[in-house]
Amino acid sequence: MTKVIAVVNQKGGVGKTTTCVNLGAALSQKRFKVLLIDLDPMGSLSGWLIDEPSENGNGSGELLRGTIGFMETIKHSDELGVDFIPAGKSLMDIVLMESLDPFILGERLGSWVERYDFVLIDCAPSSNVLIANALLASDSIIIPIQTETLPLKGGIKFIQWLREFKNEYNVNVNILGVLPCMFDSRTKLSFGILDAMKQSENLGPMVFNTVIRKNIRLAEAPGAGRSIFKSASKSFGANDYASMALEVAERSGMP
Amino acid sequence: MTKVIAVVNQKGGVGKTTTCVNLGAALSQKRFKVLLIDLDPMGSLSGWLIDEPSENGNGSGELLRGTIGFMETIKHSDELGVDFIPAGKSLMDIVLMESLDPFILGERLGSWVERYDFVLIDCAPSSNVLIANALLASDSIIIPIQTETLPLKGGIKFIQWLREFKNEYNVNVNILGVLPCMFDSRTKLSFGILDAMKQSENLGPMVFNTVIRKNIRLAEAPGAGRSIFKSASKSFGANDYASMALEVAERSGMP
Ligand SMILES: Nc1ncnc2c1ncn2[C@@H]1O[C@H](COP(=O)(O)OP(=O)(O)OP(=O)(O)O)[C@@H](O)[C@H]1O
Ligand SMILES: Nc1ncnc2c1ncn2[C@@H]1O[C@H](COP(=O)(O)OP(=O)(O)OP(=O)(O)O)[C@@H](O)[C@H]1O
Ligand SMILES: [Mg+2]
Ligand SMILES: [Mg+2]
Repeated sequence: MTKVIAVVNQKGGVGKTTTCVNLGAALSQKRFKVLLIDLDPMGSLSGWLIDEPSENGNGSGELLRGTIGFMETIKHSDELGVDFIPAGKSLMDIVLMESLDPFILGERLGSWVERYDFVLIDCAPSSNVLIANALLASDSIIIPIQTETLPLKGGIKFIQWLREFKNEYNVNVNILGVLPCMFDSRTKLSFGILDAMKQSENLGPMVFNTVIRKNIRLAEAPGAGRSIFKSASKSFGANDYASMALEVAERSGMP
Repeated sequence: MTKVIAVVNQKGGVGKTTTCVNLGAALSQKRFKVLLIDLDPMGSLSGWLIDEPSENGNGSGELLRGTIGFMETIKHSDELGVDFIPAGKSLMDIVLMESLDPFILGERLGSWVERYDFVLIDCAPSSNVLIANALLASDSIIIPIQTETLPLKGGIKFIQWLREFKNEYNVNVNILGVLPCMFDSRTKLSFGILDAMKQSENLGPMVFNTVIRKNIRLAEAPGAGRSIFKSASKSFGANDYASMALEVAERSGMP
């Protein structure tokens, strides 16, 4: 049973891409078959996994446009042990096309995704039609929130927007969990915000038990084109994303 | 001579809002008259400066729609010594209105801005019609870039997009400077990325001399609803944004 999970938060820089790549690698280490999809026109995930810029290539932009089929978008990363779909050159423009159908990603993915146990979709910090596509194509979502004031406020506002989205499309968006990210145990601020998250009426019940700690090794991994498991396997970062993978599998009902 | 400056970068979480608020406060301390405009539907700047959520109020969304006039949007922050226009409740939806005119913000601001020396526009991490509005209403732009790998790659990609934007609208977007943000002198990564920025053909000539260091006091300021000058006036953060204000005034040709 495939689980499609969108990693979303309209607040920027909270750890969405870092979570997609490292959670994907951790799930692959636990023998799950994983597909990562870059749905962010900035292409952070693509730039991490492929050397040459994905401008020249096909990817999710072309898949959405329907100029190529699913199998032509797939690349494999030996480094992470996962398949992935890069952003592709037309993803930046596609948002400007006024009439993009919010259901198109779900249709294009169709039964192809059944080859995988987990599909993780990395999203841009926005609430546009690409986000609608990710939400409507997913079974559940993960919301990373950096443990600081502006990200917490932004995260709460995004969850309010999700409620409106559910009503507008009459769908149930299942929040798999809210993931505290970049937790810095040296600062009172991080503890204060984590507490506020756990005690919040909205967020409290959804917060993962796993907290992703701030760890410079996680920020170094993209430059090496590796996941945390290859670049610093004994680090906090590796430990945290490994335990997150267990929790995601459990919450998803995967053995 | 009023200077309208948009603070932009499609990469999220790089320090745009933090720069708008603290640079604004620093310019006000140097006796400049300052207006801040929140053009991010997430409303980070608004949430920092006003207690109750700006959902109930008027702001840049309503100004763009033309449902209210300029003077009805203006609030004053005694704390920072600046005027500001919050996001307003309809900014979140306005992006979905297919036909928003990219020149409308410039028209709505018109000659009203002449009451100020500096107008700073805080932008969302995107490249949509709201960003086009900010760029077309501005004399120059500041691009904050966090000194890490993903933000550097994202910043370079955004500058490439700006080139296309200039061609499409046949306008000159003057980059006042690229601002290194959240520089952490304890990590090799920060030094490596800062070097890469300064040595890059694209970015090098534009990088500000001022580097904004990572400083927990800057992350604590939003929770206190204050600028860094009131919450921690002797901190690195206060020092860095004060020297940045001098450099911005100099580069803008303001005495
Ligand atoms: N736990 C962590 N510890 C240290 N650094 C981290 C951690 N998580 C993410 N980072 C770094 O923080 C920055 C922001 O993370 P990332 O780009 O993954 O966030 P994002 O939410 O995907 O951003 P965007 O909104 O632009 O898509 C990056 O430089 C990344 O390397
Ligand atoms: N120099 C700094 N030192 C420490 N923390 C900082 C610094 N600059 C910003 N921050 C913190 O980093 C986080 C991201 O900053 P901020 O929200 O200003 O970025 P942004 O570019 O406006 O994000 P978005 O793309 O979502 O609009 C915030 O929690 C902020 O308080
Ligand atoms: Mg990202
Ligand atoms: Mg911001």
